[in-house]
Amino acid sequence: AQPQPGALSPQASALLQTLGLSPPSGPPPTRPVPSVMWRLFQRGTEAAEPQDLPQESQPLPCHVEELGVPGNIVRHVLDGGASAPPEPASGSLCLEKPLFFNLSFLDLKEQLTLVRLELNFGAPGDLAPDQGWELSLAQAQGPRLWGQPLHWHQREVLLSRTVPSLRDPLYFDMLSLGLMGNSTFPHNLSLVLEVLPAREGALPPGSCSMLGRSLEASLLVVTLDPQLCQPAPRKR
Amino acid sequence: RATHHSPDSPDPPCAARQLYINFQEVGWHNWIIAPRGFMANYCQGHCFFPTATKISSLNHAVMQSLMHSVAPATTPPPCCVPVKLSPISVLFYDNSDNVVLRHYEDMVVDECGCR
Repeated sequence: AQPQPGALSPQASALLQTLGLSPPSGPPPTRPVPSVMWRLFQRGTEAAEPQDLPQESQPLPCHVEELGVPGNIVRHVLDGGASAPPEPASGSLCLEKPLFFNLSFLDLKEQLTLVRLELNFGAPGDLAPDQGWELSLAQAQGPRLWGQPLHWHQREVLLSRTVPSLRDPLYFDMLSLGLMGNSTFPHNLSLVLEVLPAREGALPPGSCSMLGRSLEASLLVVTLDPQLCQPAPRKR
Repeated sequence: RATHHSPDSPDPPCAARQLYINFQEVGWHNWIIAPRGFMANYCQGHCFFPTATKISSLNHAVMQSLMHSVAPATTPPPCCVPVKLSPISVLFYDNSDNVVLRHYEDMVVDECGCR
């Protein structure tokens, strides 16, 4: 039988599966490549070049030098939560944003070595620069299916932190927060982010909604697939 | 596939030859971000001794070659195969719209030998 237009031949599917690749089935992606991924790619390419370095200076195999963790697969996952943040529940709360990360692509044989949440609020320079902000991150409890509403009352606070500014990206190591460190393998990660001013005071009108619109949340997931990793050659 | 050649075969000795994998040619360019392609190389050439002693060869290959010289109909010559390879990293989109960086071992042939 002739394959459907756009469908892969059995040979191509087998080749892709052998390489652990699952290409997009629709139109070509237009999502920009995050700078961290470009940087990691360039570092990895440089490390693969033949170098006349002594054995002790050679880069470790299956190790992501820049992130300081073992791994041979790095994924940049965008937040798939609600695009329009709901109105804050209380007067002092500036932003309450559900974050949802679909991790169903993880293979059972992969070992998680880093799960880093990045919050980028853009450059809200005019948004009370000396204000200081309190951030709270909670994990939504119980099962939740993709696209279904979150039960806001079922949450476990993972961290509360005061930051002086929202100008620079904020990073949170999710494994150190006790998430996903056990044998159970997550298929998704549902979080709730709350942001409120650290001090009493009037914020510029519309600043909280601007904060919600400019927020970009992503997850950097590093895994180690031992089958893809060759041990260093033994000296005889 | 091992093919039978006589020692005076016009084939050049076993060595790495240039092979460029072009992701556009194989239709993967829409979702592989980088590299656009890479020099993967391949091995080709004869493995007749003593010529093949200049390249990395197993003792078994020497003995197989010896047998091939006296009984070419029943013993094929050794094979010219990759003996040293190096890795590359590939940056691509997956089917969940994630940007993925994956490290692949044994993607580039650096050296060939008789096995």
